Amino acid sequence: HSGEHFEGEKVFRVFVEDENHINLLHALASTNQIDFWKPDSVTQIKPHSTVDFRVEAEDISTVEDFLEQNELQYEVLISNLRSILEAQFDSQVR
Amino acid sequence: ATGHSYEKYNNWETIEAWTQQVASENPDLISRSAIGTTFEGRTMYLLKVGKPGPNKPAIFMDCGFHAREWISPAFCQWFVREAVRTYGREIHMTEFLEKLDFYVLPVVNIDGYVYTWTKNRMWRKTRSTHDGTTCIGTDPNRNFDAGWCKLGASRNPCDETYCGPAAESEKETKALANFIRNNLSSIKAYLTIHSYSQMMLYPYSYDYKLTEDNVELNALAKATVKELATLHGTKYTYGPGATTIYPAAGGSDDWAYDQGIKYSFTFELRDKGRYGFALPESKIRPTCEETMLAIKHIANYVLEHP
Repeated sequence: HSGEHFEGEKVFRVFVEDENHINLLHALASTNQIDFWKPDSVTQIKPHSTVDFRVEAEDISTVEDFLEQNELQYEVLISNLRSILEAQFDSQVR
Repeated sequence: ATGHSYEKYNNWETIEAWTQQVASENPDLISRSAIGTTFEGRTMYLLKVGKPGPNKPAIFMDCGFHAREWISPAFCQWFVREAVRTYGREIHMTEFLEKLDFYVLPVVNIDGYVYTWTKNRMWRKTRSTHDGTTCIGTDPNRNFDAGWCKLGASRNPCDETYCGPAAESEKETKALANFIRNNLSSIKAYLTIHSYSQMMLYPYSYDYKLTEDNVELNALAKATVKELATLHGTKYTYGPGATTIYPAAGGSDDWAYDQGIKYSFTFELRDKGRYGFALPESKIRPTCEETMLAIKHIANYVLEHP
């Protein structure tokens, strides 16, 4: 497998309560390279939902600072995407 | 096919060779045809699985709409394997294949799938280009003529949910839609396999309105996810797409339903976030096994409701 390596990239899950949270995520997505996993795009975020997105390594500190400064509740689903992608080939089947 | 494994992720060349091999090794059950070519010129192979017979009803199932959802093509291959492996040995599959045909499209977005193996594992869209933009790719599940680009889709070619310059602008979606249009009289169910988030969705996604079959589809989905959970306890949510997940126009399930295919469902396979699009190969077997229960439940229902 060649191409992008995803070293140090993270996947976040943000717990969205209200329109204010949605607006904050719109602002975040407008200034950072964010790959939405669920929902498919920032425009589909609804109140009382969770949002999963991937952030490239160089943007992680900015994104984490933003989430904490704005008191958005979140967790890190995947702390290093490269590790998860390597682990996907874990089959022992021949 | 050299190197092919049902419990590993296979690249496109391996899957393509497998379609040829599985068809040639099971000529009494499987026939292979080409329904079109992709933007980059790859052949889109469709497997027809079932004992030959006149006027058989059919279930159409596709996998690999979104390139990075690797578990989806893995399931289509698993389904074909289970069909040929258990025909004549297991009463339900035997009955299905004698009374039904399954049309299986193992990978819809082949170019995108190849790209995830060679350049960018996280690629989602097709690989087409269009005039007026340097951005590449259209979301194939926003490209069908079902409230096309009205809601939950983007007109910006650089976005992941770009609906394309027109409905069915993509060669892949056009080929799929043409096949279904040409076989509407026999196709009784449409199933499209995605990942992740463990959901079973039915129309509509392009509107908050409910279909006239909502009660029946809801009951069938409820029973199907209950059956799926019997094997490993995997919990699926279910419901109409717009309210259960989010509104999104241009989806293939909505389009198929509006063509008259009542039993039209989208499956979002495992998991719920731990692995996302990188589900480990060791999870292929349990995921496919439980999904088989769901597909067989629907097939049985279709047979009982002609």
